[in-house]
Order: sequence, then C-alpha cells, then structure tokens
Amino acid sequence: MIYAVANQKGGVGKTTSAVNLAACLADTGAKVLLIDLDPQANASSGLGFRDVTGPTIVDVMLDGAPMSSAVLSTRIPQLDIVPSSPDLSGAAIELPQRDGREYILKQALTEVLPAYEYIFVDCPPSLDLLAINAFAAADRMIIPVQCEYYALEGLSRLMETIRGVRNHLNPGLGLAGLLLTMHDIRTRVSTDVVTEVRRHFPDSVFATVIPRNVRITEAPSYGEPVTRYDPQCAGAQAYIAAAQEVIARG
Amino acid sequence: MIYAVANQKGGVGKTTSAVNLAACLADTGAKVLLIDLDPQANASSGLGFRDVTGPTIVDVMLDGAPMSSAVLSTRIPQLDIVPSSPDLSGAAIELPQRDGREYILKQALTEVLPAYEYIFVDCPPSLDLLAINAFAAADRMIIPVQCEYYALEGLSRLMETIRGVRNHLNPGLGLAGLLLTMHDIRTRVSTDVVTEVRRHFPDSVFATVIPRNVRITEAPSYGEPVTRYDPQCAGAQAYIAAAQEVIARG
Ligand SMILES: Nc1ncnc2c1ncn2[C@@H]1O[C@H](COP(=O)(O)OP(=O)(O)OP(=O)(O)O)[C@@H](O)[C@H]1O
Ligand SMILES: Nc1ncnc2c1ncn2[C@@H]1O[C@H](COP(=O)(O)OP(=O)(O)OP(=O)(O)O)[C@@H](O)[C@H]1O
Ligand SMILES: [Mg+2]
Ligand SMILES: [Mg+2]
Repeated sequence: MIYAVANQKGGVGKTTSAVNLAACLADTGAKVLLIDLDPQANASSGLGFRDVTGPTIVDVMLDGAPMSSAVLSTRIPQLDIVPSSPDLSGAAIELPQRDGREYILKQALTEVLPAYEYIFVDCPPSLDLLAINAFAAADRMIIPVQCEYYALEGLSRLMETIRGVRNHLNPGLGLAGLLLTMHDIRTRVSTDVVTEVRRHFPDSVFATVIPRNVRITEAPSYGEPVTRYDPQCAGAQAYIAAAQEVIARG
Repeated sequence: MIYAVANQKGGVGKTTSAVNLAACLADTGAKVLLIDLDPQANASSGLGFRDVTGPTIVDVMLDGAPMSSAVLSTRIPQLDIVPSSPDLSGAAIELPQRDGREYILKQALTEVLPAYEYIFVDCPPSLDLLAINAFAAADRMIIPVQCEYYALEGLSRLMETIRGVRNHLNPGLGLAGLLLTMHDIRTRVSTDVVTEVRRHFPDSVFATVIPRNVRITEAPSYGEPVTRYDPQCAGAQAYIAAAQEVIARG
C-alpha cells in the first residue's frame, strides 16, 4: 500500500508524520519504505541521512536510475529510505518537458513494490509536478492538517486536486484521512480548527489528534523518529495510535 | 524598495512576517504594497481578502494584466494589496514555457513602483519559477527562519540560490537579513537554532527575534495583522521592532 503524505500548506507536519508513521509501522514487523520527495530532504535528515553521496531520488526521477539503487537501510529494523537532495529542486523545471511526466515515480516504484508492505512518500509543500507524481503513484493520501487558521484555507483546493488526479491520472486514489497535528489544548484556535475540519470532512478525519509536543521538535536533531527518541512522550504515543488507525483503515 | 520574503522551508513565518512588516511600515506613514505570490493566498486572507472576484496576481503573471488593475486597498491606511488565488498553482507549469519567464513580476512592477515606498512579496514555500520571479524583481531578501531544527537544513541551499540569482538575473539583489521566528524560550531547540544561525551568518541576522505567541496565530482568523488585533502583545511589539530594523538596514 502506497501512501502520499501531502499538503501544499507548508510546515503542517508532513515530514514528521511520514517519518513517524513509517517508523511505527516498521515496529509492527511490516517491511516499510520511506521515499523523500522533497528537495529540502528533511525526511532524510530526520532519519540521520545528511549529504548522501550515493544515488538519491534525484537520480531516479531525473536520470532513470532504478529505485533499488537508491534504497538505504535505516537504524530502524524493517524501515528503508530513499533519500532526497537539494538537487531535486531542478525537477520542477526539468520534469514538465518530459512525456509521461506524471508517472515517473509510479513506474520507478514497480521494481520495489513487492518487497514492501507499506510505502510512504513525503511530499514537498506544493501542487507541482513532484507532488502530482506522488498522487499518481499512491493508493491512499494522508493529509496532515496543522491546528491553525492558515492551514484550513487550502484544504478544499487540495481536495479538488485529488479529485482531478483521480479523474485523469489515478482512478484508484483513495483518502486514508486527514491527520490533525500540533494541537495545543491551551489555545482556542486549535479547538476551532478541529471542530471545523471534523464538520467539513465528517468521515475522513483520523480519531487520533497529534499534540504539539517539544520532544517531536527535538527528535530530528538526533536523526531519530520521536518513537525512538522518547517512546513514552505524548507525541510518540499519538503517532503509535495514528499508525494503528492507518492499519485499520487499510 | 522591494523586499522578497522567502524561504523554501514551509511554515516558517513568511506570510506572518510579510503581512506584519508591511502593516508596521504603513503605520509609520509610508505607502506600502503587499504582493501575495503564493497560490495558498494566506497573505490575502490574513488581511481579510477571501475568494476575490476581480483581478489577482494570477491575471498579472499569466495574462499580462497591468499590476494596478489588481491592487486593492486594505483596512490599514497606506497599505495596499495585490491578492492571490489558488489558480496561481497553474503558474508553476505554465511559466516555464515563456520567454523572459523569470522577469514577468519585475516588468509588471515597473508600473506601480513610483507609488510605493515599500513593496513586500510573500513567496510560496519553494524555489520554483514563482519564487525566482520574486528574487529577480527584489532589491532585498528577508528570510524568516523558524527556531526549529528542520528550518536550519535548507539555509545554505537558499543562500546558494540567491548567489545564483545575483549572478544571472539580478546583480543588485541584497540580503536585508534573516529574521528568527517562533522562538520559544522554554525549549533548548530554539536557543540552539539562534546560536547556530548567528554563528553561520554573523552580520545578516536581525537583532529582533519574533517569539512564539498565540495572538499571532489568532489574528489571521480576524483578517488583521497582529499589530491591529493585539498591538500590545509580545508578537506585535516584536514585529514593530523588526520593522524599525528594516528601515534602519535600508
Ligand atoms: N506535533 C508537533 N509538535 C511540535 N512540533 C512539531 C510537531 N509536528 C511537527 N513539528 C515541528 O514543526 C515543524 C514543521 O513540521 P514538518 O517539517 O514536519 O512539516 P512539513 O509539512 O513537512 O513542512 P514542509 O512544508 O516544509 O515540508 C518542524 O520543525 C517539526 O519539528
Ligand atoms: N511567532 C509566531 N508565533 C506563533 N505562531 C506563529 C508565529 N508566526 C507564524 N505563526 C503561525 O505558524 C503558522 C505558519 O506561519 P506562516 O503561515 O506565516 O508561515 P509561511 O512560511 O508563510 O508558510 P508557507 O510555507 O505555507 O507559506 C501559521 O499558522 C501562523 O499563524
Ligand atoms: Mg516536510
Ligand atoms: Mg505563507
């Protein structure tokens, strides 16, 4: 099952959710692959991969390298990663010229698909061709929604884009759910956003809400998911529960 | 003076900084224009403009409409806005085919330039052609840097891009400074990031650090800058001080 973790709004917890959900699912014994499709390569550094010298997703997307050539194992048993690099930002300008430009990721994934039960794709904050490649390849979308006002604004546009992708590129694309993140029980804004999102998308919101939690902010500097850095903290427990929901939503 | 407020990292406070700095400078009596160059149109909604029916930046960038046709006055005297709309996300795919594609914004601005002392451009979280248009048009860059680990990662790449733009597109492009945002005195991560950034970029960091402040999160839902919503709060006071630094850095 391939999940695209996406939202064009920036800083809503896409990378944090992709890294931690992938790690949690690997901890259940399933074989998991995390693909970093963002030129900022935050998912890569969040798992301890900085300045990777070998092949990355850039070689796969721009030069046709096989996906397996870019796969690296992580310190988490059962979790592999395909790292990114800043050179990926050339893709937004180079990809538009190519035939079948929306299906490059989907085609590259066919080679490794049988080896993994779950594949997570961490998307950049855009609706550009990199993001469209992830939507065209995915079976399901997971949409992190930060519990703040600006994050509400782009949701209906994102849903429209998904409908467009389903009609033209990927008829099987489903929505695993909207995952509310950085919820701060002390602020009225958080409560308002949760209410709004549950009202607009009644059947599509994960029951689990990820709290704002400083341990989540600290974990990437150690190159670890929060479920390794501080497994008992509220952030880790929330991602463990969310991963269970991902499995249940199937 | 044209300022591009940019950082490809998402959610670091670009829109919040563009809206509040523009409002603070307008409060000093200067004539200010804010251009929303993000398809999410957060700067527009942050000033109360939702679902705009007339011309937007999309008409200017994609159809050659004059910039003045898209200018609207805001509730803040001296502050005008050119709003955005989700249709701008078509630009990332349409712009690459055009001649002079990097200078479309710069050319469109010549018409309104004499009317404003300050122009702020709120950039999307990317280094795509929309962002490059802003860099090619700007006199100065303002780079918001969230006081969190992931936000540190992309800075050197951003500086490389600015050098590239200066060499090929806009020799006069300067750096007004790095503006540290969402600083939380209770967390070690924040202090570490401030130290790192001041060490890597000794002369380029604003003295003012914007604190994490819940009033800043609330203000957009009222369509107001925090300097109107709650002028005495720590967030508003910090942006007022940062605006003074923008004036002083000239
Ligand atoms: N639940 C949380 N509590 C506290 N901080 C969080 C939480 N989730 C994410 N963060 C922090 O918020 C910032 C933004 O999160 P993240 O980078 O995962 O978002 P993103 O959507 O991937 O951003 P981008 O749009 O740049 O890809 C990061 O510094 C991250 O550590
Ligand atoms: N100093 C602050 N304190 C608390 N919240 C803040 C602060 N600055 C910004 N925010 C909130 O953090 C979120 C991200 O800020 P903002 O949208 O301005 O970032 P951005 O860089 O423009 O995001 P994008 O990459 O999507 O364009 C918003 O919900 C905003 O209200
Ligand atoms: Mg990310
Ligand atoms: Mg913004």
